Amino acid sequence: GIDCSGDSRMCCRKEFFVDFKEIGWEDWIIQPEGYHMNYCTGLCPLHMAGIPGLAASFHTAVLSLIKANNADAAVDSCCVPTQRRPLSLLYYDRDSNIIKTDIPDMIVDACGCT
Amino acid sequence: APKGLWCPACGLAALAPTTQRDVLIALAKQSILSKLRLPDRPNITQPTSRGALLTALRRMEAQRMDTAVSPGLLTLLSVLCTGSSTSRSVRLHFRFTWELAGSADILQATLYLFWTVPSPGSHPVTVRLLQPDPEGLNMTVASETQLDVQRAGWATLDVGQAVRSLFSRGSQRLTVELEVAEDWGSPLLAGRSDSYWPFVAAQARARTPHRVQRR
Repeated sequence: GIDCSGDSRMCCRKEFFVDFKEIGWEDWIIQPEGYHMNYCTGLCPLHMAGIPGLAASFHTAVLSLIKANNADAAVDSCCVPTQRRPLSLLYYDRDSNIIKTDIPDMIVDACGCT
Repeated sequence: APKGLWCPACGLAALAPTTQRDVLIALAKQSILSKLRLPDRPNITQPTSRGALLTALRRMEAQRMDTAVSPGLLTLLSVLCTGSSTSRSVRLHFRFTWELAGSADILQATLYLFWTVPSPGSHPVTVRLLQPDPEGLNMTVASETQLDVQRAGWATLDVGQAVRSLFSRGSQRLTVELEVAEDWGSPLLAGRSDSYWPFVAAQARARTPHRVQRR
């Protein structure tokens, strides 16, 4: 996977960090301090197509959207997550119980072209 | 979409950076709340003291309760929320989350108590798990255990069955009664420091919602 940098328009992973304190969630989420909601962005020209991706059905849905919106788009592969990991949370619920859990596939570690 | 162009999939123009950031933060909030099956962010009225929380997490680590290693498993901590006592008995109340009762199966639950002993030797303690009777007016004994406390320190007691029966009856509160044979005051150290507060650690597996396959 490629991390986005500079003006590259190719498929890459864009880092995006949500600080729980900034959004006023630090009182009920004990750990961690924030959520790395990284996402995939950028173009997948033909020579990059075929790098294995996770959501083939997602790719088909997006492709049909592209064709519906712009029949002559020369795009036939999408920039999607290829590696993800869980978000481990320690948080209070409404009854002030403390819950520790892992939410699977919440953090994107790498992106690629399907 | 790259700056200045429109998205080939949805046809919308690229968002201004601040708008994009707001959209992403809203998406992050919605994603976390939906995965935790919470309609909204909880408002915390009774945060647990940090000392009690750290001690509970440390005790759990010591018991190797790393339950959150496979999807759907979660660990729930209910730290002592209220208590009452007489010269020879102490009653502890633990409150459990309402959502959990309907959406998860309790795999195991352990009560953690920090004993204190007035003198060397063995000190008999009767531990009763109480639950409200169907009318909710009185408490009935769900189980009774005789213990012999030899020394001060942490002890554990399996309360899995009691917590499961609590949930099956739609109740939210587990009451534990400790009765001591002789007049040695409270058998617990809890009153002196919140690091010794009793707590219940339960492991549960979230029930996956029933999926309807459209053919």
